[in-house]
Amino acid sequence: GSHFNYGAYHSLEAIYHEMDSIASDFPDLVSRVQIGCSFEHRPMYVLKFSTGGEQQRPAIWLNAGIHSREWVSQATAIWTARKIVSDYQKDPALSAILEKMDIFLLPVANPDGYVYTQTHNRMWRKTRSLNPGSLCVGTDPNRNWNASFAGQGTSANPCSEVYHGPHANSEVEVKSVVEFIQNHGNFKCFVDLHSYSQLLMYPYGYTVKKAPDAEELDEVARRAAKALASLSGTEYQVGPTCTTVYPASGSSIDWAYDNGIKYAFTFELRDTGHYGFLLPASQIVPTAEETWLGLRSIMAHVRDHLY
Amino acid sequence: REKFLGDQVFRINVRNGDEISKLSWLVNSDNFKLDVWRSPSTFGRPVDVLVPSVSLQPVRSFLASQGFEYSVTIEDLQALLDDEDEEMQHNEGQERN
Repeated sequence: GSHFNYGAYHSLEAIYHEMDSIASDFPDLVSRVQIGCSFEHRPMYVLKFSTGGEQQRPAIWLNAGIHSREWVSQATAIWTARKIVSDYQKDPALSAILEKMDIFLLPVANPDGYVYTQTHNRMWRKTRSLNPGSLCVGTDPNRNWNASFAGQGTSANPCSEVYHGPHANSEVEVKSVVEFIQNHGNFKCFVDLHSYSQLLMYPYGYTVKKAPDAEELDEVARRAAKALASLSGTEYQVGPTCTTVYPASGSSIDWAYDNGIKYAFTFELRDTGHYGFLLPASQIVPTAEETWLGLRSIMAHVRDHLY
Repeated sequence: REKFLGDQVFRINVRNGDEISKLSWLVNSDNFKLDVWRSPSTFGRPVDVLVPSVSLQPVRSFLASQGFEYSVTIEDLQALLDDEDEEMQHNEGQERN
C-alpha cells in the first residue's frame, strides 16, 4: 500500500518520511526512535522492530550509509525495513528471530554527508564536521570508533578520505550510536552495510591477528554469502577485514566486537566498479533482495546461538 | 555542485609487494588529489582509484614508467553522474504520477 518507490534513490526527507510511514502502518511492531543529532543538527532515526516482551531483549544493530556516497546501502536499508514488516508472521525464520530479539535499523548513519552528496558533491564520503586549523571538512566515520583508534589504515590529515578525526567518537554520529548501544547493553549482533566490491567481512580490521571467534564468524559469513548468492549468483569474498580488503583501524565492527558484540560483520554490497558508487537504480531492489538473504542467515544464527 | 568532468576511474593490477609500496606512495601523495575507492592491499586484488582530469597525465606517466598494468573502468565520471541525476528526476516524476 506504500507509494514509496523502493527501486529509486531518495532525499533524506523522503527516507525519514517513509520510516515514519512504516512505523505508523505497523505500530505494534515498529517504532521510530531518535538516537541523536548529526553535526549539522539533523535528527538520526532508527527503526526499532520489536514484538514486545522484556525491556532489553537481545538485539541486532543494522547500520547503513556511514559512508554517505554509498547510496545503495541506504536504499537497501529502507527496503529491508519494509521487508521486515511485510514478512513478519509470513516468513517463519524472520518471525522466530523477532519472537526472541529486537532489530534496530539505522538507514542513514551519516545524514549530513548524505544531504551533501545530493546538494554539493555526489562523491562525498565523510561527515561534515569542521576541522579547526584546516580548510578540509569531515572525518571518516568508519575510522572514528574506539578500536585501535588512529592505527593502521587511517590518516591524521583532515584532507584525507580516511581521516580518523581528533579523537575516538569525536563524530557525534558515531558517539550517538556508541552511547545508544552501551546504554542498551544487550546487543548481540552488529552489521554494517557498505557498498563496493562484494565482500562479507568480520573483525579484525586493525590487526592481522585472528579474532578469538574467527572460525565461527567465518562459518557464519560463508553460509550468509551462500544464501545471498542463491538469488542471482552474486559472488562474495569472505574473510577478516584486514586481510580481505585492507587494514582499517577505528571501524564500527571492530569496536562492536571488542565491546562484547560477537556477531560483527561488514557487507560491501554488489558493485563491479564499472558504475563506481553510482549503482543504477534498476539494481537497488536486486541488491536489497540478495542482501536480505545474507542478513537473514546471520540473524538466524545469532538467534540460535545467544550467549 | 562540484563537477567531475573528465575524471576517470583506473583499475590497477598489483602483482607484488614492491608494486603495493609504489602505489601506496602514489595514492597518499597530496599532489594528485586521488580518491581511492579500493586500496592497495594484497596481490591479486585490483586497486580502484578516481583520478581527477588534471592529474590524468601525470598519473598515467607514473603508472607507465613503473610498468603497472591498468585499465580505465569509468571513462567520464560526470557522464555517470548526469545519467544518475536524470534517472532520479525520472523516478520523481513517476512518483508524482
